[in-house]
Amino acid sequence: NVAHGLAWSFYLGYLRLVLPRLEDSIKAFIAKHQESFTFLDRGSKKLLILIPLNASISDKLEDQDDRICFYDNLPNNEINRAGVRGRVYKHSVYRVQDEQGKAHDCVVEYATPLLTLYSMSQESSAGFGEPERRQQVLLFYKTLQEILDRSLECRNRYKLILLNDEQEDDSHALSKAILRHLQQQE
Amino acid sequence: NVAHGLAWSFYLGYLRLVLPRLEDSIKAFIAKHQESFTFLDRGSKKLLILIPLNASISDKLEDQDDRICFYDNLPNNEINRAGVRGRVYKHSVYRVQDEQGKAHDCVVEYATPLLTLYSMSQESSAGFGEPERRQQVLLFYKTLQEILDRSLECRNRYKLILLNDEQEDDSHALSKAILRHLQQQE
Ligand SMILES: Nc1nc(=O)c2ncn([C@@H]3O[C@@H]4COP(=O)(O)O[C@H]5[C@@H](O)[C@H](n6cnc7c(N)ncnc76)O[C@@H]5COP(=O)(O)O[C@@H]3[C@@H]4O)c2[nH]1
Repeated sequence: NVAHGLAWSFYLGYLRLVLPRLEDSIKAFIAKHQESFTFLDRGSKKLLILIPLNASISDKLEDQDDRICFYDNLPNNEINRAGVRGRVYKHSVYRVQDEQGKAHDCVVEYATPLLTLYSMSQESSAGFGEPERRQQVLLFYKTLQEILDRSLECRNRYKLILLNDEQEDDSHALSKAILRHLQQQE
Repeated sequence: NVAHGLAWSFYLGYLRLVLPRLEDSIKAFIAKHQESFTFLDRGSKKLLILIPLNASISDKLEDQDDRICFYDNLPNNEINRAGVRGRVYKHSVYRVQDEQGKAHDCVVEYATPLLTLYSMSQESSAGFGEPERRQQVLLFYKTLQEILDRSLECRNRYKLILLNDEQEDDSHALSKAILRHLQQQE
């Protein structure tokens, strides 16, 4: 089950390295940008991780929804990793407009392993096709949820956002989903 | 089979992005360092990928063998990827001394997904233990070999170095293995 291994890899090789450092990165970012009215929502000091059920991922979030624009990157984290000296781990900050036009800042990205699931479903030699892909995305989401629930170092530092593709005709579906999670009570 | 998915992820999410750009990165590096007597071995314009059967990986190669030292990093490659703006991909150049004391430069790193295999075998909830791990490393190696053999964009730009742990008592086993592959006829 490919999704099982990719969820573990995403946790062991990424989330457990970057989530503990996230709050400090955001503080350094706010200090450098000297803005006092940003990162005010409840969820805004967490990494928002987008998991689209159809595994359809954009490299730039603004390509999916014009109420989203790229603001800047958080400071780089450099970690020596398996022979690569100072491998860079970074996150992007996006400004998301709500329906009143007010801007909300957040640290958001797609779950990168879904790119692998998507590409594997296109490669005939990889052994699985489009019908299995949706199931694998769900398995990825559930496995990741269980791993993160048990992880003390990652507690409260992330939000998994499962994106259904039912509102395909709403061009602001993504910003609305992000804002819903950003403003959610725990 | 975890190793199958990790091999695909390593190819789709990394090797197929970075290997086509490798030769240009090395040229830029040689120009910047203005050295004419480096990267002379046959294998030195390729990415050497270390695959230790016991999945035992060092973050710094010089920790494994004192005939290896870190030289510098190749220039950064920035790619927009799944919402992260300008995600950085880089490789490290190492200087490896042969038994005559002569230095050989090469671009070398461990296959990072093996870190996931190693950590998963330590986590009881991940569903596999140390006995399966060696098998999974072999499966990773074979799957990766098959994928890369069929990949036109990656042809001749890499070398997979399977490291057996039999010469555990030779403190220069790693540099010797690297040099053997670096100087090999095609
Ligand atoms: N968003 C995001 N930003 C990152 O910096 C990052 N680094 C890793 N990951 C994801 O976490 C998981 C574990 O990573 P690992 O390093 O073990 O495997 C990685 C690693 O073996 C290799 N790879 C990817 N990027 C690099 C890189 N910059 N340097 C070396 N190796 C890399 O290719 C595998 C797949 O990468 P992604 O398909 O991008 O997703 C990875 C993976 O799902 C990231 N995800």
